[in-house]
Amino acid sequence: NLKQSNITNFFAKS
Amino acid sequence: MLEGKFEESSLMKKVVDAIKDSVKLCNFNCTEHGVTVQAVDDSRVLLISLLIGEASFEEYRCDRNITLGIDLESFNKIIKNGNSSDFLTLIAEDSPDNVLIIFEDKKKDRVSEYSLKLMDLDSDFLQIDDMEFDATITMPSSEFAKITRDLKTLSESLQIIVTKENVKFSSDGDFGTGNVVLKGFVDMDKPDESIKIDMARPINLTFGAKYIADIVKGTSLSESVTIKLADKSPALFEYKLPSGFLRFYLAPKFDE
Repeated sequence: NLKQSNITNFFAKS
Repeated sequence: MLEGKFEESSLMKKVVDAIKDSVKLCNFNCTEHGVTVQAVDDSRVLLISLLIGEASFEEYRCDRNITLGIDLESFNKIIKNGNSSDFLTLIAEDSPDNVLIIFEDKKKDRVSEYSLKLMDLDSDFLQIDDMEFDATITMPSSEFAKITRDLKTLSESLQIIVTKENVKFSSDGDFGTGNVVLKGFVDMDKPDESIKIDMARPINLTFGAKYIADIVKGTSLSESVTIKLADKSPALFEYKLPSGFLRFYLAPKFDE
């Protein structure tokens, strides 16, 4: 089973 | 004050069409260099990054940075009212409550003016550093749109596999499977029809098909689309504008 990852986990808030 | 005039309203129409199903509310950040938007969809899977460069406008001035908080559904209702070939001018004061949207037909015998109320939107800005990608594919945008629509009918996931020789789009659903394999080739007469595959490392990534179906709504913006992929990282889908780009960063699916 595949789980959808979250885009905000890949980029830091600035 | 912002005053931006497009030679044709069609560019803005296409931009709004391309993003309105992914995000509802977003800030249009206007600077002397042009207009940028960064927005994340509600499910926080897809990030949109738009640059409409100053050179995309026939006339452009923005003395001070201005943020336009726009409800895209409302904006779309207004923007659809102009003919594609009309001049489109956007006007806003510094710290504006609304933006003026003016359509003029080329003969100047009809001028339509609308005002759109702006919203005060909170937005987190994400820092997107230059990413390193393992594979880059450039292909006709319409072909990518068709492949996406076709394979989405089988499964809610779409797999992209890149090897040295080719790129394979694949879906595996309850009632069957499907895949489309493309090889790189150069069309000398119509360069936009070419397919270019650059691969440093083989790639095998899976994405939500519905998000890619939203991404291909950018198809009308550009004859070709560039897809950049890296292992265990968001994919970048880019449609180039006359001056600027519409980029979608899509988070992949992983094994649980």
